[in-house]
Amino acid sequence: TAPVTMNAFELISTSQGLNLSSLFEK
Amino acid sequence: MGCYPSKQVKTPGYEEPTVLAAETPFTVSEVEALYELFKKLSSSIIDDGLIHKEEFQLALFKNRNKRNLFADRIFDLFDVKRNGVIEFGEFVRSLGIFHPNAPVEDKIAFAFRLYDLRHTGFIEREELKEMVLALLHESDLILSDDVIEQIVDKTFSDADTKGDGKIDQEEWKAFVLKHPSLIKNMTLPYLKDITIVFPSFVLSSEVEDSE
Repeated sequence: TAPVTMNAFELISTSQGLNLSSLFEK
Repeated sequence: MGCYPSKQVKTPGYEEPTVLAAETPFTVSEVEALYELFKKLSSSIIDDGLIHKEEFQLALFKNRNKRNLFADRIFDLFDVKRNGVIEFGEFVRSLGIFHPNAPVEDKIAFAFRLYDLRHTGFIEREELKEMVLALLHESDLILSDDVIEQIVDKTFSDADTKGDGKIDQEEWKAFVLKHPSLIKNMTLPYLKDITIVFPSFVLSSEVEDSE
């Protein structure tokens, strides 16, 4: 996919800082 | 069961599970399980029953010193009282938004507040660019300034349908409904299994058994 077709919000939603599933790791 | 657990000293900011269950998609036993998770997170560095930012970073990144724009934003939104720590009630109410059964509107609104970095009531172009740059930095991705500008411009022109240079809540909602994957990270399937992952009766049962 060419970068210009990327959705910027889609890109930032991949941040590790937004992935709260790591809070549940034992 | 006995009454042993209710005699335990609760930490400041503790709220009764029945109260929190009534206000969130969680059941009482799920809130009790979340309390076990909360105790673990809130005692990882400073054992005071409150989640400090370093403890939040440690849980997310396995590194207490890792700064991240988005983790900071999440922490700030969870810290409803704005006193620099996350209390149990704040933790449960905020995580409620991430429950698979929480209303989509709540998830959309939370994401909007997350991305409204300067609390202006709008997502502005500069904020979007700042977030893209933060993500690229976090991911060790390098794109030319031209390409970054193009990505931001394209997204902004798609979302800013009124063309006034900023994305309001109405535009954001329409944009997310068109691109539902944007709020995929606002749902944590783990929350449906929380009583299995963090059974709330284990510790007190063990104490009773050993007596």
